[in-house]
Amino acid sequence: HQESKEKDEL
Amino acid sequence: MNIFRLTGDLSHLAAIIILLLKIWKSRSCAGISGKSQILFAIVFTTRYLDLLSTFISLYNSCMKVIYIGCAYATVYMIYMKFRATYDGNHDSFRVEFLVVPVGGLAVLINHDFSFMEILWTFSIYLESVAILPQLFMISKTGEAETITTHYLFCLGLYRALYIFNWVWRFYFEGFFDLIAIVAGVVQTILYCDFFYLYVTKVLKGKKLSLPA
Repeated sequence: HQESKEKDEL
Repeated sequence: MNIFRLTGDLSHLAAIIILLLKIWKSRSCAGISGKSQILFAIVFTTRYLDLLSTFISLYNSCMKVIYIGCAYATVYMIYMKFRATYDGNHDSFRVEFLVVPVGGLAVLINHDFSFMEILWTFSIYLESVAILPQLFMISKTGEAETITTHYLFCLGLYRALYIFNWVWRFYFEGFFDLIAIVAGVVQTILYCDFFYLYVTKVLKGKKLSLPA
């Protein structure tokens, strides 16, 4: 589930 | 973190600082679209609300704070400090034609129907088109100062480097975020015409002016 990943990109 | 991601972020930072320095040194924001800068301030504000809820890394937090701070400083300089030099007549792009559809799309197509996630999605979609008022302004006046073209080049380069970053992450980490990728590709395509003019004119020492 990609969206549960932390959004580390700016 | 990979080299494309890092150079992308630094290119983004360079763009923001070039614009601030241009305005500060020349005491003028002529040729700069205040509307694009307001859109970027909205983009950063809605995307980086997670500064208050999630800690990812010192790098991540510092860059977010710098991006937000610079975005508001730029808006302040255009609409307050150097307002007399702001070319509002040529900055006539109707931003509601961007913000309203983008808001609707963020509500319809997102990873998760939650407040934070919809704001994040909104910021991703909005960023992909936020430069349009600036490009519209250049097409309207038919020219841009060289320093403004350096700003745009760094901004476009940042998007292109992010695409390489996503290719890298897909192959080596199995990570991809379709919303970010599609919006990022759209955003990069918007710069293609400008890239062409930058390489064929500005890098050869000519001013960027469009044929009438």
